Amino acid sequence: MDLSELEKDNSGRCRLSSAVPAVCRQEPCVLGIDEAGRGPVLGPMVYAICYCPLSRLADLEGLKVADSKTLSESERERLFAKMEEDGEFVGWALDVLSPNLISTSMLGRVKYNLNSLSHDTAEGLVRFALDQGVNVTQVFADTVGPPEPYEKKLKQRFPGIEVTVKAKADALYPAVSAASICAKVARDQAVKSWRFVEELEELDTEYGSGYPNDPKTKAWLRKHVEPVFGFPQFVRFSWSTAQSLLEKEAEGVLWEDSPSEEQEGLARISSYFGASPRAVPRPPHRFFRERGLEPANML
Amino acid sequence: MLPEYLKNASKKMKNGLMFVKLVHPCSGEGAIYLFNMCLQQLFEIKVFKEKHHSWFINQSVQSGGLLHFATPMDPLFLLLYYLIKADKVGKFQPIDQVVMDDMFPNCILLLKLPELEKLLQHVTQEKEINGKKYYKYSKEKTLTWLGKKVHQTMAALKTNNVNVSARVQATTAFYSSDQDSSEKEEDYIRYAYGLISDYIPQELSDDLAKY
Amino acid sequence: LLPCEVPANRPAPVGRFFTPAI
Repeated sequence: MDLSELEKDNSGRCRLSSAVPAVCRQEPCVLGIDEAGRGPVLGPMVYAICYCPLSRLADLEGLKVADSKTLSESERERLFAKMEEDGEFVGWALDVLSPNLISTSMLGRVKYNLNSLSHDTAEGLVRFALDQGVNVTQVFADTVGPPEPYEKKLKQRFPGIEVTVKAKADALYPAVSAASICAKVARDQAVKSWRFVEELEELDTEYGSGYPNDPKTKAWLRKHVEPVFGFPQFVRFSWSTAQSLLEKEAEGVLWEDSPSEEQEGLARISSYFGASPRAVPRPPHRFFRERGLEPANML
Repeated sequence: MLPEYLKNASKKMKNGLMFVKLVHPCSGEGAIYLFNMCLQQLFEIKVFKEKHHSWFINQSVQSGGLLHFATPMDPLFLLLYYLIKADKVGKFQPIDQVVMDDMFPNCILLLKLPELEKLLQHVTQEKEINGKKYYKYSKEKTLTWLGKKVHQTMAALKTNNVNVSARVQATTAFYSSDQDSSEKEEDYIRYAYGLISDYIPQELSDDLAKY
Repeated sequence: LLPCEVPANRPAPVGRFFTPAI
């Protein structure tokens, strides 16, 4: 899988896709959606779709794309390569969502939580397949949050397509399992070849699985927390694991709209009854006020 | 933040650049100025002060994000302050008896300005007796001089696309074309007058408004 | 000049983590 796009800039999102097999434009197709890397505190989350003609579902099953959770990393890579070889009836596409994108979405002023980001990404991939002319008639997806609203949303977005959102979909439907393999292969490769934009000194890649409860991951986070900059962008700052470490180890940061400790400018009530009315100096002209400028009366 | 050409001023002379505390011509309180002894030029120092700023300076983070700007300022605004103050005496006086201030003794630096006499002509009547010049504040001449300042400022506001409209609007919004030009002109005059008034005593600002 | 305040004066690996974007 060619992740060079991601290596160029791993602070946003990047889309990879196979060519569209000709038969997928002619015959009615089933499309499976799944993700990889939803839980880890490190590295990207990957959303993937995989589609093939209904008539070739048996062949897809024949590829042994059983429930991807039961497969090892190398088995997944071998299977992915096999799907590529038999590419004349299987197509795929995926979005790699960088940790920075996840963090900035979740921590932005306008909250854009992980479920919404997931739903929108999945929907974007289905839209992408349709725009490429794939004749999608059925969509199967694993649940992200409660299945009903997600299924309802997908049905609204794609009228005329049969949508099924179910838990454990990757064990029930071969197209979802195949999508899950694509997502996992992409995530594993992205993590393995992660290029740190921060020139870290003693960079070690012993971060384990990236899951918050993995002791190796926790140790790696503790080792790489930086009091002013937090963490490398490989880390999802919006994860509570990361946040609690920052609270303990890092400096605070105040923004102009941070809840300010004291209400500036509230004069003491007694000052309004002072003997001489305070000669209120004329405020600086609007030109200066709008630019935060005032005469310097000391250096 | 200093204009680039000042960089070598401090090299040329030991005390090329001096920070001095002088009067603020509008408030009468003290303010920091920068005097360039070589070019005999005066700069006002404005400080950018907003809450919640820090610096990255080399490999460190520094709190207290203040930014001081040195902007060239017409020293006549300071001379004018003393001339108006001395006017209460109501007679012609040598300039070195006018520009005196025990609060801000460095005001005598103003007397070293190369074109001092030319400057004074904008705002005073003068008399010469036995080769010595005596000056008296002239409100009329001053208002004419300030009128020119206001028009120069209007021109600068236009070229710099400063948002002067009385109505609060996003600074990025361009002028709505429906606003007719006389209203726009009015806004510019009002804005420029307000800016100039930041550099003159209140009473003179009121006279300027009428003018 | 940062749009936020870090209430501290201390060394920080600015060169490694901060790339000013024009």
